[in-house]
Formats: sequence, C-alpha cells, structure tokens
Amino acid sequence: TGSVGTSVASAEQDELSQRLAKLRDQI
Amino acid sequence: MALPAQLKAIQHHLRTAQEHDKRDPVVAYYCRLYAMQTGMKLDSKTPECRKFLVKLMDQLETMKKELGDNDSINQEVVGNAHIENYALKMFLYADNEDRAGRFHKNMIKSFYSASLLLDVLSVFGELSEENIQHRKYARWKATYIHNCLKNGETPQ
Repeated sequence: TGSVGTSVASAEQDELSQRLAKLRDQI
Repeated sequence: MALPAQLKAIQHHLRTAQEHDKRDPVVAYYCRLYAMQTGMKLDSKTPECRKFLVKLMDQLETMKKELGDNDSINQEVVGNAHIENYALKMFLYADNEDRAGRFHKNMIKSFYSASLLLDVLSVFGELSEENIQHRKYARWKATYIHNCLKNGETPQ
C-alpha cells in the first residue's frame, strides 16, 4: 500500500502542476 | 473547506481573495493563484493538503472561465499592473493616514493588505527592490501600530 499511495500522490501532484501551467497558458 | 495547518502561510492571502470576490475579482483571482503556487511548494504531498489544493485549483479554473474576457486575466502583464496599482493605492492610503496621525483599524488593515498584495506580485516574477522595501515597511507598520493601539500607546 505504501508504494501505491506514493504513486497516487505523485500522480495527483503532477496533475496539479499541469493544471496550473495550463491555467497560466504556459503549455 | 478547512485550511490544513501545513498551509497556514497562505490563509491571509485566501481571506483577502474572499474579501475581493465581489469588490475586485481580478485581485481575488491572483490572490488565489499566489496561494495555489505557494501551497504547492509548502505541501502538496499530504492527502488533506492535496485535497485542499485540488479544490483551490477547481476554483481558479472556474474564475478564469468567468473572467476570461478580462485583459487582466488573460494577459498577465496587464494583471501585474492591476495588482501593483491596487497594492500601491492601499499603501498610499495607509501611509497618508499615518503621516496625518490618524491611527485606526482601517489603516492598519490597508498596510497589511498592501503587504499581502505585494507578496501576490511575486507570481509575475521577481519583486523590484522598491516593492520589497514597500512590503517590509507596510508589514512592520501594520504590526507596530496594531501593538501600540492594543497597549493604549500613541504610535510615533
């Protein structure tokens, strides 16, 4: 469960970063 | 949604955003954008922080859709000028009251809000030296005058 939890967390972090970049028209 | 303790450093910027949702949605939008960026640096790992930041991102995307035709939102260089003008207007109001010897809650709040909005300016890039000084002075003045009034002393 530890590694699954970590990968979910980093996937969600990546998604947030992408949404932020898109919000600022930086992608 | 309650602000997780790890994100305490952005609570006043988020409150300033709420106060401006009706008064000046552009200010509200950039306060939330600053809170988002800062929040992601503070803690985007723990589940409650991630959940909070996802909700904040939802709000930002909705605001961007609602305000999309506003140049201050779709051209960040215009947004930068908007926030800087607003912050300096608040600073000058508080500074005039201070120089006139009129000390009250409103002017303290204006000094403090000006310092928060100068934080927000950093979403557009490095702050100028002048704005760094303004931010430091405004935050110091807000704290100093607040403490004087709390202790029944007259600020110098």
